[in-house]
Amino acid sequence: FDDPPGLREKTEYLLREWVNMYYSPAGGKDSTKAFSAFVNQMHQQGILKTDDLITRFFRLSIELCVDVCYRALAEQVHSQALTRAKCFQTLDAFVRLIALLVKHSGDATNPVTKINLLNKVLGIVAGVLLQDHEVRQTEFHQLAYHRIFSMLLLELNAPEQILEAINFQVMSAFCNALHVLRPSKAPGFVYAWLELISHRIFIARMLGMLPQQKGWPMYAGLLTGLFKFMTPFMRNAELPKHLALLYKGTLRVLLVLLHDFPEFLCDYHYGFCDVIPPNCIQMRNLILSAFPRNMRLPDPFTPNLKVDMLADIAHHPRILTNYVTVIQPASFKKDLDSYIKTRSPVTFLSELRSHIQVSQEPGQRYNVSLMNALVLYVGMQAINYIQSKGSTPSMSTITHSSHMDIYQNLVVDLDTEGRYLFLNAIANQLRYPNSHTHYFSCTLLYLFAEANTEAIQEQITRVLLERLIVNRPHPWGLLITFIELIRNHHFKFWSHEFVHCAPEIKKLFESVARSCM
Amino acid sequence: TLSKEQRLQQSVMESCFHHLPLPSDSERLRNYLPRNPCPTPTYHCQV
Amino acid sequence: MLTDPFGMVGLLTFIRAAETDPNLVQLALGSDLTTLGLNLNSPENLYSTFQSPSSDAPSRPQDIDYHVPQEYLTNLHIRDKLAPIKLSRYGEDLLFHLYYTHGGDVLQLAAAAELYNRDWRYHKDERVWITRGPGMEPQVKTSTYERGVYYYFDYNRWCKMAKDFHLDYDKLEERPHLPASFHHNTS
Repeated sequence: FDDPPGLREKTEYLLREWVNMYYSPAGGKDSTKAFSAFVNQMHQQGILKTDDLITRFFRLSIELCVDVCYRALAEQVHSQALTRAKCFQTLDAFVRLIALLVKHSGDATNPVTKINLLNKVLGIVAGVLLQDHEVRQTEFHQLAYHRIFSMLLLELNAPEQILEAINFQVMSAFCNALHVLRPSKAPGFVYAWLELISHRIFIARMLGMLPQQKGWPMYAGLLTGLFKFMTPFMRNAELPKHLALLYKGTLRVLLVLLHDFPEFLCDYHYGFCDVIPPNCIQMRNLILSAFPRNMRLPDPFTPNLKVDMLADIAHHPRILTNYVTVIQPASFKKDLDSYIKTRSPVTFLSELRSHIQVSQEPGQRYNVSLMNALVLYVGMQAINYIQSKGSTPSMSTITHSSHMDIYQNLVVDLDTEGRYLFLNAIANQLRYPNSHTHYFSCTLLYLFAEANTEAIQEQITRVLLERLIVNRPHPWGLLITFIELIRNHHFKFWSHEFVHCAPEIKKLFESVARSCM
Repeated sequence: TLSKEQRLQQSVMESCFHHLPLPSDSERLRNYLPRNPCPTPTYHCQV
Repeated sequence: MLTDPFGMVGLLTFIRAAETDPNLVQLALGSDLTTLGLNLNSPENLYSTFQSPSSDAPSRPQDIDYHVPQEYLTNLHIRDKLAPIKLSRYGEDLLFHLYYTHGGDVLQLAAAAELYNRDWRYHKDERVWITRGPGMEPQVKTSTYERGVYYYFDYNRWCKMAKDFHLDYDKLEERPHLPASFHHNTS
C-alpha cells in the first residue's frame, strides 16, 4: 500500500535501463560493468535510501515483470516459443540483477546481508505470487514465477567462491520460499513447484552436496507437503487427467530418489507413509523398497532362507521423523509408558481404542497418525526390551509381553476399518533387513497364528496381498513375510476359507505362491 | 467428498493443467544468433 | 466379511474392476514404472539428466545448460585468425547441415552456392533441394519445364529421396550471390 508517488515510474524506468544494459555488449563479463553503473543509477534515484524503498522497488519490479508475461501471453500473436523468449528477456535480466545484488551486498566475509536480501526477494516473489493466485484463480499462470525461481537457482548455484560459501543459506532460503508456496497454498503453481523441487541442481544441492545431509530434513518437508496436498484427491479411486499427471510426475521424482538417494527415503519413510493415503499402494511400496546402497539383500525366494541368522536384523534403522510427539495427549503417553513397563493401569487396554477412534465420520474415524506412531513406538520399545535381555526378536521372544498385549488388544478390539489401518501401520515397517523389519514381520505372523477369528487372518492376508499384487517394486520385508506365511505349515494358510472365497482370489494366491516358490 | 476449498483447489489445478511448464523453462535461453548475419531470400530456411 | 470393504472380497472388487476399468484402480494396482522414461538400471545418477516430472525421456546433453568457464568462449578472440573455410572440400551431408543450421547467416548462402556448384537446385515453392540422379534423364523436357524422377533432400529424414517432380524452371533459384566481404573461399 501507499507507494511513494512516482516510485512505480522510477522502477519501470530503472528496469528498462537494466534490461538494456544487460543485453548490451558493453555490460561486461556476467554484467558486472553494467551492474556498477546501474547501482549508481539506483542511488541517484534514491531507491537504496531505505529498506522500505528497496522492498517496494523489488515488489514493483516483480509485478512489472509478471505483467510483461501476462500481456505477452494474452497477445497470442507469436508461437509459444517466441512468446516465452519475449517474457524471458525481461525475467532473465531481472534475475541477474537480483543475483548480483545478493552477491555484492554487504561485506565479502559476512554473509548475513546477502542472505537477508535473498530471503527478502524470495519472500516478495512468493507474496506477489500468492496475491496474483488469489486474485486470478483459474486465470493464474505460473510462467513468470517459475522462470524467476529457476533462473535464480541457476545463478546462485554458479561455481563461484562467494556463492559456495553461503550455499546452505541460499538453499534454505529457496526451501523456505517453496514451503510458503507449497501446493496447498498455491495449487495453480503445483506443476511448476514440482519442476523446481525436482530440478537437477536443486536435488544435487539439497540431497547430494550440502554437508552432513543438512538439506535432507528440508527436502523431506517439501515432499511431505506435496503428499499432504495430494492426499484428499488420491482418496478417490479415479484420477482426472490433471491429477494423474501430478501423480505420475511425483512417481518419477520418487524413482529418481530411490535410484540416487535411497538412504534419504529410508530415513524419512515414516513421515512419508504417514501422509500417503492407504490406497496409494505402489507409491508407498516405492518408498518402502528403498534400502542403503551398501547393502546386499538376500534373495527372498532363497529356499530355507534363515532370516533370523542375518546380521542386519540386529541393526536399528534411522527414523528421522519425530513421531513420538504425535502420541498425545500427554496423559495417554504417560499411561502407555506405564502399561509397557508395568502392565498397569489395567483399564489401559480397554480404553486404547477410544484414543485412536476420533470421530464417526466415514473415512475419518481414526487418527491414522496416532495409530502409526503408537505401533512404531510400542514396537521399538519391544525391540529394545528383547535386546536388553540378550535375545533377538523371534516368534518366541515377542510373545507374552506388554507390547504384544497392546497389539493383540488392538487387532481384536478394532472394527475392520481400524484393524486394516492398524495392520497397515505394521506392514509399513516391512522394509530392508533390519531390526524393525524382522520384529514387525514376526509380529504380523504371530498375530495371524494366534488370531481367534478368521476375519483377523483374512485382513492380515488382505494387507499383505494388496501390497504384492501391485506392479513393482516390492519391499524385501513384505516378500519374506508373505513367503513365510504361505510356506510354513504352522500357519495352515491354504486351509482358510478366504483363500478359496472366489475363483479370482484362489487363482491369485496360486499365481503369487508359484512366483514365490 | 472434497471440501469446498479442495474443490476450488482442483478447479485451479485443472485450469493450470492447460498451460504446463515446459522443460526448457528451467534452462537458460540459448540465442543462436548468426555470427555473420546476412539477409537471405525468404524462401530459404530462416530458423 | 462378505460385505466388508477391508477384507478379501473388498480386494476382489479391485481385481475385477481392473479388468473392466483400469483407470479406476490406477492407484491401487499401480503401473509399470519402467515405462516412465527413467533408466532404473543406470550406473550413473538419474537426477543429473532428469528433465522434468512430465517428461518421458531424460535430458539430452544439448538440453542442459552447463556453466562453461569464460575462458572456453573463445570465438571473439580467434575468429579472425581462423583459416578460410573451403566448402568444396566437404561432403553434401555437411553442406546441408550448414545450410539448415545457419539460417540468416552468410554461411547458409555459401553452402547454397556450393550445392549449386554440385548441380543441386533449390525449389523456391517446394523449399527443398533437388538434383537429377546419375543417368536419370527427364521424361519430358521443354523450354519452361521438365518432368521426371529426381532426388530431393529430405531434411526430416536427413537423406536423399526419389520423387516425381514437375519442375518449372522459374521456380528454381539461380546461383546464390555471396557478399564480397565473406571470409570464405568458394573455389
